[in-house]
Amino acid sequence: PPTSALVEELNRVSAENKKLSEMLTLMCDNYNVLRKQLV
Amino acid sequence: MDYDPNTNPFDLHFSGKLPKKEVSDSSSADVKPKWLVKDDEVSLLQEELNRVNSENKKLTETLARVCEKYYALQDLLKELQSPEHVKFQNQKLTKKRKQDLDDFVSSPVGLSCGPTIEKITSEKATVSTAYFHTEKSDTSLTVKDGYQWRKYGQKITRDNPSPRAYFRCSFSPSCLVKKKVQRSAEDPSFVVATYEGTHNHPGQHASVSRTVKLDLVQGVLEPVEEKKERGTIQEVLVQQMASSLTKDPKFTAALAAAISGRFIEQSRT
Repeated sequence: PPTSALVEELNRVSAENKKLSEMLTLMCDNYNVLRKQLV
Repeated sequence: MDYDPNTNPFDLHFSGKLPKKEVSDSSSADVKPKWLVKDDEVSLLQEELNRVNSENKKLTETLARVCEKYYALQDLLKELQSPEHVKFQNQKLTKKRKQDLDDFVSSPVGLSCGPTIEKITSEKATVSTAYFHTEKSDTSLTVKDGYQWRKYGQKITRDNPSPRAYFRCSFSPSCLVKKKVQRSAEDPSFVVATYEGTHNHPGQHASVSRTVKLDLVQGVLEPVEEKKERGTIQEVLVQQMASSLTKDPKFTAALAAAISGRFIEQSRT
């Protein structure tokens, strides 16, 4: 594949990774808050 | 175990690992052909793409696991805060009292449509519960307790199909007493009124009582002034049994015969 297509795909996947990472951080925060409520 | 996304092993800063164009001197540029450099770059890009894709997959899996745990925990919290659970806890606290009340309610001796059956004081001094006998067809949820009330809300609870009505004292805001009224889930022929607070004024019908006293001569019920801490469930039960007996012609006849026999006996001696 051409380099430009690879770079484009890499950018797309890494942007998706960033979103996933943010969502994970948010869910972890929420989980820990909920856990403290129960403890 | 706390989840800390900062400790996840995924490295998202791939940009630093992207193939950089070497600032090479003229001699090294001459050594490597341009097409070969292009191949290396593509290879590195492909490798980086694979790595990021793999991270993506792991992140998705981790997120799914955390979400699953989060929702399980949320369900548990909801369950603990549900009215059923709170009710269960309350039932454990007042199990004996409720047992007494159930015994009373299931007794065949009772009032057909009495104003008030019993007052039960809960653990908190300011909260009390009263049971009112009512017709099953009556859906008004109004009870005659000697005070005037203003209805301010109604809702359906999950633990009971009948709606629960909320009232505040008509003297509000100077009197802050509130009550909620709902048909009993256990026995629909009763409505349960839960009072919060104590009135700072006399009731509209001060002579109307929450407790009832029997007039055995007339055999009817008449309201008397409420006495605090008077009348346990057993006491009311005894009174009602006596009331029932006075209405029984056989018992009355037997009693009259016994009394007249006693008189005759006394007149002989």
